[in-house]
Amino acid sequence: YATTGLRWTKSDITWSVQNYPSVHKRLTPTQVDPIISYALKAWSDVTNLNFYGASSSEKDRADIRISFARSLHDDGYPFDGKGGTLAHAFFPGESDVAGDTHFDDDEIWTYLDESGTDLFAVAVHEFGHALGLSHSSSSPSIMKPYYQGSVGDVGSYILPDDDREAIQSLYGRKISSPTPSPNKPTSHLPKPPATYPKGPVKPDPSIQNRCEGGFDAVANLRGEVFFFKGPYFWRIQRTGSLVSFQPAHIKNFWMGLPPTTNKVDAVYERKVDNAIIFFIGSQYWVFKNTEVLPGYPRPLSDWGMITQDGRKVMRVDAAFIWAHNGKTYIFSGGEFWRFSEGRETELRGPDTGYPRNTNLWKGAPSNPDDVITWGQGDAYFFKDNSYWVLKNGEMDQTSVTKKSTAVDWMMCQQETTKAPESPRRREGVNCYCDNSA
Amino acid sequence: HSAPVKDQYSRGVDWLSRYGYLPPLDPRTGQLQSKDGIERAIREMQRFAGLKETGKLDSDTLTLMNTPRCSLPDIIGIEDKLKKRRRKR
Repeated sequence: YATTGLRWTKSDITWSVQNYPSVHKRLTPTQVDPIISYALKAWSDVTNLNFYGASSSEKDRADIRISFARSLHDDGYPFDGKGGTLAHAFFPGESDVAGDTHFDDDEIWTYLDESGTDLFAVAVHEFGHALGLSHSSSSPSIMKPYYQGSVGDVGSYILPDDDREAIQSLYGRKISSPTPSPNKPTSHLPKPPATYPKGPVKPDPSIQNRCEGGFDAVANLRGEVFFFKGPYFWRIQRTGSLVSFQPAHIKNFWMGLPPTTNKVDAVYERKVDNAIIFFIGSQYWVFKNTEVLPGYPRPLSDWGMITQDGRKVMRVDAAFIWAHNGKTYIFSGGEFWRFSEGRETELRGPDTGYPRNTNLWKGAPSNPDDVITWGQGDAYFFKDNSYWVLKNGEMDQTSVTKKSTAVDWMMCQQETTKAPESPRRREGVNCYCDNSA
Repeated sequence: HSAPVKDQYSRGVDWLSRYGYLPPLDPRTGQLQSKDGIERAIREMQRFAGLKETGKLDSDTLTLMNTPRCSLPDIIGIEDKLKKRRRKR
C-alpha cells in the first residue's frame, strides 16, 4: 500500500451528500445515503475514526462533501463522460476541498447490478483517498486504481488486509468494537457532535524524522533508492520523486524477515542474479524480489571476512556494487572487502589483498552508513544526514563536497536535528535518579 | 494503417502522464519525452498493474488503459503535489 503522508488530525469526521445522481437516476437518494454510509463504515470498522452525517444546516461545512458532477466542475479535474475516469477525492489537509469526493454523474451508478458501475465499490476506494491513501498495486486491494466490479453486499464487506494495514498505519487500530451497522438510511446515523475539534493539520512526525537523516542503510534496488531507518523505509524513484513522505514498514514489504526486525545494517542488489541481500547483525538474508529465499538467514561467516587483526566480522556497515568494475564492496569497522561474485551460488570469499582501510576512499567518511552506485555510475557515500559523491571510478579525488541528504533526497526544506528532550519533560514524566539517590 | 497506431501511441503517452508515470512536460523547453523514458514508464505502469513487463503498448496494456478507473494518479511525485496545491489555491 501507499500513503500520501497526509491525514486527518481528528477522529470525528463529518460527511454530507451535496447532490444525487441526476443523469441516470438508477439510485434514489434514499439508496445513495446508506451506500455512502456503509462505504465509510468499512474504514471506521478497523480504525478509531468515527463518521457522522452532517445535519442539513451543516451540510456545506462537512469534512467530506460528496457530490455527483459532470465534465468541468470547477476543481481543475474534469470528468470525461461515461467510462474513463469514474471519480476522485481530495486528500486530507488544510485546503477547503480536502476530503471532498466527486463521482462522475455521466456514469450509470448502481448497486449489485453489473449493468452499471457499483457505487459502493467506488465509494470505498475514493474514501480511502479522502482519508490519506494513495493507489495500491497489491491484489486484493480496494485501492487499486482500476474499477474491479462490485465488491458484494454493503453489510458484509470487509477491507482486504492491504487496505486495513494502510489505514491503520495512519490512524491506528480500532480499540472498541466495530461501528454499529447503519441498518437504515442516514436518519439512524449518530448526529455530529456539537463542536468539532478544529485546527490546522499538524505535520506527521515521520516528516521530521525523515529530515533528521541517520539512515541505517541506503540501497539502489531495481533502479530505485531505498532509505532504511529503524523499522521503516522510504523509497525514491528513478525520476527523483519520493514515493511518499510517509515511510513504509520494512516487514510489510520485505516478506520473510523476522517479525521483530526493527533495523537493517546494509542492503544491496547482487549483480549476477539481481537477488537482494539484507545484512542484519551477524546474519544475512537473500531475497528473490520481495520474498526471502528458503534456507535463510545464514551466518555472516559465510562471506569469509576476517579483519586485519584476525577477528571474524560480526556486522556489516555498508554494501554496494561499484559500477566502475562491477565488484561488490562490503564495509565494516573502518575496513572494506572486495568480492568478485560469479554465477556460482556458493560464496568464494573476498578477493585477495583484502581487507583494506576505508580511508583509501579519499574524501568520503571512513565509517559510512551505506554506499550506493547512482547517477552516472558514481559512488554515493551516506553518513548521518550528508552524502558525498565520488565520481565514477575515482577513489582519490582532490575535493569531495558534502551535500545534504535531507534536502536533496528527502524533499525537506532544510535539515532538522532531533530536538533534545526538555528538562521539564524529563522531570515531569519520568523519575529522575542518579547513583546517590 | 499508421494513423490509429500513432493515435494509440499519443493516447498512451497522455495516459502515462496523467496517472503519474511520466513527468509533466516543461512547456518552456517543449522537450519531447524520450523513447527510453516512455518505455520505462510503460514498464512501471505494467509492474504496478501486475501485467507482464514488455515496455510496449501491447494489447493487455491498452486494454487496461481503457478500463474505467479513479482519476487520481498512481504515482504521486512531489511536483504533482505542489502543482495540485497551487491549482487548488
